[in-house]
Amino acid sequence: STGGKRHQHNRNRATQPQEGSRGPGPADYNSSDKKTACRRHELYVSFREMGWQDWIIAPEGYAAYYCDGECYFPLNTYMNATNHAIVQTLVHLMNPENAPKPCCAPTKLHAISVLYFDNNSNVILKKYKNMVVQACGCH
Amino acid sequence: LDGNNEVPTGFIHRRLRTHEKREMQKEILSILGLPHRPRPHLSHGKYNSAPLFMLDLYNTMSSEDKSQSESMSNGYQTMRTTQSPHLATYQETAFLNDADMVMSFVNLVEYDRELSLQRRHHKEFKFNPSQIPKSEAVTAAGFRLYKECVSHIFRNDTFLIKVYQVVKEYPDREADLFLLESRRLRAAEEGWLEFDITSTCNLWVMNPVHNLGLQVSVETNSGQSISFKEVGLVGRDGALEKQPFMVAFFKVSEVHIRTTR
Repeated sequence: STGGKRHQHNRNRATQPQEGSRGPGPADYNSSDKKTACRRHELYVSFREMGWQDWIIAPEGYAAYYCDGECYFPLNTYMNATNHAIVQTLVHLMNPENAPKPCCAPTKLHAISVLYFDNNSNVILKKYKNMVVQACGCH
Repeated sequence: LDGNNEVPTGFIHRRLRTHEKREMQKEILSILGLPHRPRPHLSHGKYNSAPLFMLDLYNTMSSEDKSQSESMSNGYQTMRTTQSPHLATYQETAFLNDADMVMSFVNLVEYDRELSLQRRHHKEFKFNPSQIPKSEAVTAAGFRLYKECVSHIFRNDTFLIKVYQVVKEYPDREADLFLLESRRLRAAEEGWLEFDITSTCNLWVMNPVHNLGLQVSVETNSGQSISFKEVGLVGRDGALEKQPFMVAFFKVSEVHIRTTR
């Protein structure tokens, strides 16, 4: 609650999301938006292209992926979204100048293992958490 | 890079300049928790025993991760099926499941002194686990030696191998030793031998000054000292893929905090 007149003003705007908002409302959502909708994109981090074959034994690289795209309303029709992301979208619709849209970000991340030599030619096998995006969603 | 061969909106698509590439490499190194890229001194083009063993562990870990994510989507439990010539025991794979990091250490003894002052055959091994951060706790450590089949000795003969931790060294007399394990070997036996040195490795990590290495000796049934070569044990002069090494399994006890850059 922001209280007083301002609260009343925002609530009015919330009932008319199209007015003054930058993102499309539920009625505006169509197939062309799917291209810009929050989703997972491929991104391969190549250790080989970095010229690290002399010290990284495995892997040659890994598919890290990244999340990109817009978080449109209603979020839950097409993707993972936190409950608060829906609230955040509503606040953004009410006050687009000050409140940002929810972020398109990873919702599920996986680990990778990397095998490499150290300076003393000892070999290290290490598990790195949260390196690969499994799923994207709105936060 | 995009799976649909489209460059997403707002994504800058261009070739990186040299300094940008360097910055990118720096960031990836930071993700890997390394201050700079390691520069190993690899005298041989071919991997020796330790990297081969570690590669087996890596493949086991990767196939497990893969089957786990598949089983998660299928709703089935998976079983480990990897069979490898280098991966020794079931126990090792059990340690692997619990470990956040595994590390192999090369033997630092440059010149073999096979005979002691009392003409006793033995081999010395030294490893340096002192650079391990204090946040990494050793859950298991093993010393691995390869034994070849020896045909010139009667196949049913047995020998007694003894692995010691060197406790104190003297210039004019034999070192003080602590027996870690003794094991009977058959002459015809072939494969990797693994000795548990977890407590010794923990001591070396905590107090590097106590790290005086290991000593290994072999005796015949009659108690006579015998050389490594005679019983088929491979030392540093043997085949690359059969060289002795140490392996340690670690569990991270602290959350890794990246330093401010």
